[in-house]
Amino acid sequence: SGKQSSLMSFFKKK
Amino acid sequence: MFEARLLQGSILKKALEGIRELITSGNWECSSAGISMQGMDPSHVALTVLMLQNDLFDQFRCDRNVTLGLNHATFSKILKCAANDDIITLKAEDQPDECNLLFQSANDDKTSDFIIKLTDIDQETLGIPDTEYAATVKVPSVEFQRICRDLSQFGDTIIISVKKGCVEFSGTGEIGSAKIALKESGNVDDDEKVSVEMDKDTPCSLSFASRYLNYFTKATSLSDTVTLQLCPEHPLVVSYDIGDNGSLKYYLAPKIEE
Repeated sequence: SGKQSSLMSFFKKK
Repeated sequence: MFEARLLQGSILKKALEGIRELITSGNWECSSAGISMQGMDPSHVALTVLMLQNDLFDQFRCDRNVTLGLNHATFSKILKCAANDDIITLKAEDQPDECNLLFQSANDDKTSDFIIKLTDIDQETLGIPDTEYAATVKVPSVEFQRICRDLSQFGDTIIISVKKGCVEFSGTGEIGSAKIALKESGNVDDDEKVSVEMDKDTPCSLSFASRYLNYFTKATSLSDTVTLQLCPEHPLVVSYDIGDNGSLKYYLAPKIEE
């Protein structure tokens, strides 16, 4: 039922 | 010197319920604006962001920015010693290695004083980009909690679909499948109602891990309504407002086609 994506691909470290 | 007095101490108790199972420890950043805490779960799937603005507190003093590195299991154990109608005061020195928690009963006949040792937490802070969401949905928080719980019986994924005037939650698994649709209500001022706002009326459908959605619903008691914001191929935002002066928000990375 789909592969879990990571938040790191959307948000950048400050 | 940092000192914050919260008349409605139950807010802190409820907020921690929505945090502790997702993030084991976090840096609670105190500034003159209020208290904020951001943390990600170890697998980088969900980001939790708590904001408690200074106006939420009846007394708030923060001379210099202070970081309280708190173990959430310990913090939660101590907060469980406070009654729901207790007044809670947090106190810390400028460069603290401990934080003082004071609980006062509503009729002031009992005071409890706790000290929690702080830990140095090396945590990355994430920049959350401004996003134009394709859909914003408001539903009663208890309804959302129930839907997440009910659909979890069918599988580890919940699909949230928004189309004009309607939000649909669905799940499929070995035992069968389920689909729950909530229609937009006429009067959206009422907390019991459902509102669906869409940008450009384009339907939007995304898949999420039900396990995390269920973690988020631990914050249900913070607010009568929960807001869901969706954008194709973007993290879902699940927000619980804490009155007008605070919020507990979760960002959840979607599941994508393999």
